[in-house]
Amino acid sequence: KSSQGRLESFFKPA
Amino acid sequence: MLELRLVQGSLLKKVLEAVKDLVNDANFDCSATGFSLQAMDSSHVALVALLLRSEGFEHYRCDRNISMGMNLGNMAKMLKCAGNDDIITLKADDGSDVVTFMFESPTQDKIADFEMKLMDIDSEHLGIPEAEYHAIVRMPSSEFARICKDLSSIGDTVVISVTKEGVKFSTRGDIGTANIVCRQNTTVDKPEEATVIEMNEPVSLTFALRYFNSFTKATPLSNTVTLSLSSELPVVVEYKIAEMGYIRFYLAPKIED
Repeated sequence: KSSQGRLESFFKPA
Repeated sequence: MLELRLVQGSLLKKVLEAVKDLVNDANFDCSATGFSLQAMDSSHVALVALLLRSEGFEHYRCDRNISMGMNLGNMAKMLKCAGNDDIITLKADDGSDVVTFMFESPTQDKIADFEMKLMDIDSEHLGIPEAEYHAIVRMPSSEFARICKDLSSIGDTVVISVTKEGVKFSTRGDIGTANIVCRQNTTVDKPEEATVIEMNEPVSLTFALRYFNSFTKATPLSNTVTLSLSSELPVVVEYKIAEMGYIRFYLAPKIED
């Protein structure tokens, strides 16, 4: 089972 | 005062066709560097980063950094009214709440002005650090588009695996499974037809196919596409825009629970 990752999990706010 | 004159106006038309279904509203940022955009889709799974460098414009005047909020669907509607051979000029006065698109036919016998309302958009820029990727695959953009389209008729997700053997695109669905392997192939007539695989480490990641199919709307912008993959990082799907810059799509992978 897998879930969709979100971009904020990888990149910090600029 | 902002005035950007793009002789190859079709590029801007193609850019809008490539992003309008992924992102509804976005801020275009204009600076001495160029005309750029960074925006996420509404679910914050995919991000588009566009750069059209100032040197690529025939005339580029941007007195101060300016951010212009636009509805991309409306902008695409306006740009559809420009001919493919038209020269497109973007104009905005300081503090104005409108942007003007001017379309000139190559023979200068038809000149059109379209004025579009700007909007206030809360921009959520993400810092994207430079990364060393485990694998970088360059392939013909039409081939990548074909693979994404074919696989999405079988399943909803794609596993992209890069090994010494090549790059493998796999999916599974109710009716069965599909695997497409592309091997490195540099013995082609034209460099843009080559598949080139640079691998530092094997990598395997799972993504939602529907986003890839959205990214492939950028295919008319470039003959080649580059996929940069690292475990635990969003994939970067890059289409270079000749002599001007790039359009990059970032897509967060599926994560094993």
